[in-house]
Amino acid sequence: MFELRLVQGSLLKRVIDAIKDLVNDANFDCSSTGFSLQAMDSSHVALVALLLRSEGFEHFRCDRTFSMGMSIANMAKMLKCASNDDIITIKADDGTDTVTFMFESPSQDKISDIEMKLMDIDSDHLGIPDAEYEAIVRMPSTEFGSICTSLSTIGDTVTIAVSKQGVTFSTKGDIGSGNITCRQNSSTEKPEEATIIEMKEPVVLTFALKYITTFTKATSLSSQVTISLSSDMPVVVEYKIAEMGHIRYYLAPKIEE
Amino acid sequence: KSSQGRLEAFFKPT
Repeated sequence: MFELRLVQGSLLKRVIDAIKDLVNDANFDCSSTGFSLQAMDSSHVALVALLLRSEGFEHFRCDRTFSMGMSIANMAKMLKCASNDDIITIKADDGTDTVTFMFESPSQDKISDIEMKLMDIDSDHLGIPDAEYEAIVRMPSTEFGSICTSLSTIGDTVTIAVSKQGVTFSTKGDIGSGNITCRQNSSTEKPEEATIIEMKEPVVLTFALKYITTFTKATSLSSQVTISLSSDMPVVVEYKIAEMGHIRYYLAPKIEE
Repeated sequence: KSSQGRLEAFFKPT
């Protein structure tokens, strides 16, 4: 028996929106710890890792650890039936091949029951070691999103360079080139507007903008984004989900030949 | 010139 209840149902809608352009199908891992997922895009260049801890749910019951294979696109379709202020309950029984979503309006005057077929998905889990990163940039997620959108109109790749001067995002394309530098700014009264750079070593890495731009679909989940970089390692772009967990994206860098 | 790396080059399957 697996059952979880999330009063802030829009959160689940936003989480699925933040995954659906990257991943087609995924196994959701259910355990007493919470509801989690690790999935790669079809070309194995990017990976998304989601964690929603059990304590963050109003009700969470998971009798045994198991995985539910779901089509993310179909899940997004089902969640379209929920209003933003609905309470969402997800239920699955042992040995069944369906999952039930229940959407309740806050005043309890409308209840939707949606059943979705589960899938068998062969997926490779990657072991991601806890690493010390050479540079960690924390900045407003909307700022990061608009930088990625702006640069992707000029070029296909973004070079992220962290130095004592700040973090520079640059691109080059047929029509020209552009670079945007953000300096450390921790003096702001609003912590969500701060840009904080922790640097052990200067780092320069280049990434495909098409993936990074997909990651910024998670912008509505968190006011701040954390970008962790080390030379010749995948970047980690993390959005914290308040009181529940996080969504982390990993992207392999471009390699100079 | 640059090529796109794959994640398996960095993280091992479990």
